[in-house]
Amino acid sequence: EDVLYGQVQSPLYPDPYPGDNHTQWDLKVPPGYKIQLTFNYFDIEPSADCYYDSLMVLYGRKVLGKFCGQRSTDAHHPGNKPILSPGNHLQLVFVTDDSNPGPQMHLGFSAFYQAVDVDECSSPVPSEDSDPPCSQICLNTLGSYMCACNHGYQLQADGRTCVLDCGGGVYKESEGTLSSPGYPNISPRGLDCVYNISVQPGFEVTLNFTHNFHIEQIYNKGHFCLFHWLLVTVPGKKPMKYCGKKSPGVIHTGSHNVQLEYHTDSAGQSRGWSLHYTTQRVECKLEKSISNGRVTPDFPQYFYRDYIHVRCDQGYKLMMGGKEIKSFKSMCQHNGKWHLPLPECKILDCGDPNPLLNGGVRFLSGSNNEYQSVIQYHCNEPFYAFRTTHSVKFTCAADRRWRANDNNAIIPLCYPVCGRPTVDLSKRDR
Amino acid sequence: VLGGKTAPANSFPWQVFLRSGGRGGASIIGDRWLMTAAHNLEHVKFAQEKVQVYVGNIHVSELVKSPSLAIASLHVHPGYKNNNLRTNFDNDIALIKLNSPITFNMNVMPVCLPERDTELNGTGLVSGFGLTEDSLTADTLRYIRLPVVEQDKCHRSIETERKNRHDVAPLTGNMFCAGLPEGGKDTCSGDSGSAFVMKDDETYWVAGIVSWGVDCGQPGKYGIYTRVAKYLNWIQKTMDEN
Repeated sequence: EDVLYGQVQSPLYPDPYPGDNHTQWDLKVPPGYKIQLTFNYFDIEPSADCYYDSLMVLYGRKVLGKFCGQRSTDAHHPGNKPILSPGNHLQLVFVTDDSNPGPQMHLGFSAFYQAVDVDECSSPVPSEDSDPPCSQICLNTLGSYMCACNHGYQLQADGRTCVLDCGGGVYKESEGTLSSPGYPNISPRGLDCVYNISVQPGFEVTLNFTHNFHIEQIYNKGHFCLFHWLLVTVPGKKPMKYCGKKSPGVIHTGSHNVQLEYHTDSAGQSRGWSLHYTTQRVECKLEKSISNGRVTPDFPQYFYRDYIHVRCDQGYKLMMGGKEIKSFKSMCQHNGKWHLPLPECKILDCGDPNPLLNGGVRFLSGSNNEYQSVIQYHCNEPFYAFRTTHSVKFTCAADRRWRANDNNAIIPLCYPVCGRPTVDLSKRDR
Repeated sequence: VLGGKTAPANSFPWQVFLRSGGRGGASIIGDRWLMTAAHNLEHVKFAQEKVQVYVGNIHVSELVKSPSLAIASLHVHPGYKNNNLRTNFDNDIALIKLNSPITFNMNVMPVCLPERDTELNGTGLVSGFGLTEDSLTADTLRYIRLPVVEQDKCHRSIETERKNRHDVAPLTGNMFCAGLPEGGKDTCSGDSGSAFVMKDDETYWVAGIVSWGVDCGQPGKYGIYTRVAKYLNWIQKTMDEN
């Protein structure tokens, strides 16, 4: 297990260590830490190059030291200076031969080890590649480190690389301004900036590039905008690639979604671009006019979320799909279409006139009982008669009722004529 | 009708041929209403199912070929008293309501009702299918022109009869008389209920209903008619309520 500190002692310590011994310790602390080894006692039979007995300290295959001796002044004595491992592991190998010269017994060693934080920011891990741990700002932490970026840059997914912040992203406001990084100064190289303008459906984006437009323009083998370009993509349309010094000016995209991609490679020079975008509501066309009716409100153009009403002229009725409707209202939808098709105004009719008992009706003008048709009621004379008049004219009114000139819709009754026989005896009888 | 003439077709389009135990007449006063003498209905004890009415022709033989008009109800004047003995003809008026309205034409037409409080002067026409001077009932409608007799004169005539005969009904203000002092022209049995009409300008209106009389066509005796103008309120009320 990884531990933060510990003690290592030679076999039998504090008694003299045995001969012919080979003991090995593999020390390990958590990643991000080094091991600091400090001897608080060291007494191993001194010899040239620690030939007989020795304590070898290794970091992997690298030998950090081979120690023996009794006093710090001895040639291979580790002294009081701690030994620091390059990484989070360390190996100690204690080896003794099978004979000890003279009566003097050696007690071996006792050492204390502890985890020491690695400052990754100042001392890169040797086994790693030679790049610094952070491309811009390195912050050491206990057992690890963090990278940060300067203002205007963003840390990439690798956690160490900073790239220029394009100011890209999604623009949802109804209008706004975008420009390339550093505009109007020279754009950084190696850019791949993506800008998405995405407003709600029912609105269309118009791009208005400023006059000051400059993207390196290089032709090669029929291709243009080879290394630097601005790509404007509208869903459902062919992407448009721009470079050069001529501003694209105003672009009506006809869409609520527009993507701009600005690319520069590692060479060349572009000053970039700037634009102001606006949005307009989608227009719904009125494909036909309403005969015998009118659309309200009367606007030259209708846009998303506009409502229209259709009202028929007096004497006409609203018809849609062969059925009469009481009223009509339609809304301009986000797709530029009305949510209901326009109705028709058809002339209304009053239906067949009610029959008149002991009388009749005939048409004076108009047809099909239509609005403003005129009919005339009469009684079957001489046996029936109206009380006050000879005949009564009715006109098909806007309320679909047959009405007389005085606006009365009641058909007068035919009253029997009394006492007037067709043969009058009094005229010839004497 | 004694001493009269055959009525031309369509000359009395309001004439109704009524059968209710015996022959009688009535007149059309509305598309659902007929007017007759109450005593006509007494023959069948006012049972509407025993009453038959026909319109639209001057020949009885033709009239009866068609079914009777369906009767909805009979309405006898409440002032008409039981008159089995024929001693009281006061309020001799009744209305007959039909099930369905009649459509009028030259053969069938209502007669007008009188104005309120109309004074009866001059002559009138009376038609009927009753007895003729040959004591035969007429197949063809007959008519006669008769003058209205002054009420006092008629009253005296009736009172004279009442002194001689105990079964003569009194003359009331609801009646008027028409006829000639010399006799010979009169209505008679079978004419009861028919209309005595008078004319204003171009319009005939019913002044009386053939009601009763002592004998027929005798000198000094007149026919007695129900004075319709006296019953306008009752007629209107009866129609409104039914």
